[in-house]
Amino acid sequence: STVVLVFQAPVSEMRNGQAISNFEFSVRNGDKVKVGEAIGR
Amino acid sequence: GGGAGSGNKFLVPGATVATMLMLGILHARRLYDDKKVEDRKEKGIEPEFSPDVKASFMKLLPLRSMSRFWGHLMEMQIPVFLRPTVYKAWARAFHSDLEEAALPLENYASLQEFFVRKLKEGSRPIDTDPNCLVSPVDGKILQIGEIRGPGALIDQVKGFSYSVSSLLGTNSNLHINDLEEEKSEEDLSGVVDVPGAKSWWCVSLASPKRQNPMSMRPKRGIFYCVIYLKPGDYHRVHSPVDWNILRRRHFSGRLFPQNERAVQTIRNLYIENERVVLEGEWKEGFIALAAIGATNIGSIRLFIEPEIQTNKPTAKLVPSERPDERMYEPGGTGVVVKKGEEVAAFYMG
Repeated sequence: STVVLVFQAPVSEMRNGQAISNFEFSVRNGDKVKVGEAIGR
Repeated sequence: GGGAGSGNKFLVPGATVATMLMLGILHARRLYDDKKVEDRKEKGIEPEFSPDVKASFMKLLPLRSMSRFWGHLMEMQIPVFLRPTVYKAWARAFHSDLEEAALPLENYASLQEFFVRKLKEGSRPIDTDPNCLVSPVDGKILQIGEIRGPGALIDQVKGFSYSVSSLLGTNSNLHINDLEEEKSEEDLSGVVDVPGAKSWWCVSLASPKRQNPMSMRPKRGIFYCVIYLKPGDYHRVHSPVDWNILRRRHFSGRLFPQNERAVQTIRNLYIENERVVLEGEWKEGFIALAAIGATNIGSIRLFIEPEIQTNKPTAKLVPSERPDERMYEPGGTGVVVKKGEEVAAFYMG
């Protein structure tokens, strides 16, 4: 079986000349994950 | 008669040997294919979409009847003295971790009960960082990314993609479109679509040059994460964030297998298969979770809606266009769910 998550999150952008990094995945394709582990921040 | 008798005498053993031989050849072929997939992975060669005859043959099989038969088999009661042996064999075959099972093995009356077992308290600590999303299941990350531009596609595998709207449903709250120039910022405001309310989500993928650079709101993108659960994995589904679940959509669909070979050979696998979509909002906006069934694991139960029925025998042969949809607490805040809370479970059959 498969679970697909689709969600909105802030994207990285430049503001007043500063790069504001926003949502980033903390996993990659092929990684094993368990319930409760962060997949992105 | 004797001749015919002696002919019959060899019929059964002959058929048995032939069947065993065929299964052995199939198994060897399967091991060879898997070895090829592993080698490619080690060389860093990303699997590509390569439909084959077997995939088109799949459409002819009575997958739903096979799935329901498998479910009945898995629900058969196992004698208590045999349970540890059977579940240890299952754990060895599918690499399950028996130490985490909440109950002693004798307490699971059938393989189905064992399959949907709870885990011991504390087996899955939830990351409490308020700015993170956590994995809703145990499994393997197949695809992650950001959805950009028209069409809003998600890769099934390299060389084949499907659209978000066909996964979630065309009347999803997530309106993916490229905004025209003149749309003002407030059109982007996402307020949840609740009957009677005058608002709706319009999540634009307008290219950055089109979005108002002066707006103070952080730009938002749409991200996706595809996680594959192997048969031996823990199969309960938890909440990835604190969110309000506003609506549920059930697509009866087909029940193709979902293993890695199927992902590489069967077109539109995730948008043709039976699935339950939960849709709502979290602090950053829209969020949806799609639980997609497979031949051996075709049923999905929701703890927030126990009465929903999936993998029904009457499911239409051709996947119904219109999913069965339900609003939770129309006009209200939907069902409030905390990060890590159990929301659903996959069942065999």
